[in-house]
Amino acid sequence: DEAEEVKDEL
Amino acid sequence: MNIFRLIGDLSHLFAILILLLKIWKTRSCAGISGRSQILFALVFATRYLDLFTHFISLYNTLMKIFYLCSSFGTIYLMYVKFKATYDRNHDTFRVEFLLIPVAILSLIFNHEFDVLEILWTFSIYLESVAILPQLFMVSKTGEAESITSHYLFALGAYRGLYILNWIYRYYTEGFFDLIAVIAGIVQTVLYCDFFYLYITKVLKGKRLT
Repeated sequence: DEAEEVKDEL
Repeated sequence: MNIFRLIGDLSHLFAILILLLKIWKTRSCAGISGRSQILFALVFATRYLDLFTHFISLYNTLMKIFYLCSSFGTIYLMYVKFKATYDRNHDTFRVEFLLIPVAILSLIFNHEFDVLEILWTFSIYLESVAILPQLFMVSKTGEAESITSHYLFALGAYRGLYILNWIYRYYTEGFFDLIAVIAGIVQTVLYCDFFYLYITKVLKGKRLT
């Protein structure tokens, strides 16, 4: 499974 | 985290706080669009579902919780506590004209066809236009109190600062999110006319008319 992009912005 | 992002977040926080304080101190929500406030609450509720799936940082979690609580708090003040002062006759923007296109766009243009991702996309697109009922209300009544103008300025400045943050992140980290960038530009452009009036009138002590 490819790495999920974590959304660090608000 | 860079300086643009931090000031952007603080500007957003400041906007929400001055709105809450204005309503609380004056015991009135006159001049504020409840429809925009409901749209913002919907934006936060659909975007911050990742509170349950990812932990990013304490800062991130606390800010998300603050935005969620404050937006629902604002709605409570407007529709329950100070209901009598809510200017509903001037708050008539048809929100379905925003919600339906935004829902369709988020189903078509998203990073991944997945429930959380579509809801995130929906929130990004919705946020870009959520201020329209408020701007419509200001144009309809032909004026805004200074405090409402400060609120709108801080709220508009936040996304403008995010654009600088994205430019910075693109050059330093290679980070680029097309959906957020396009929506952020649309959102900032919607405030341009207001920014012009704010600088030429409100900062010189005149009322925004």
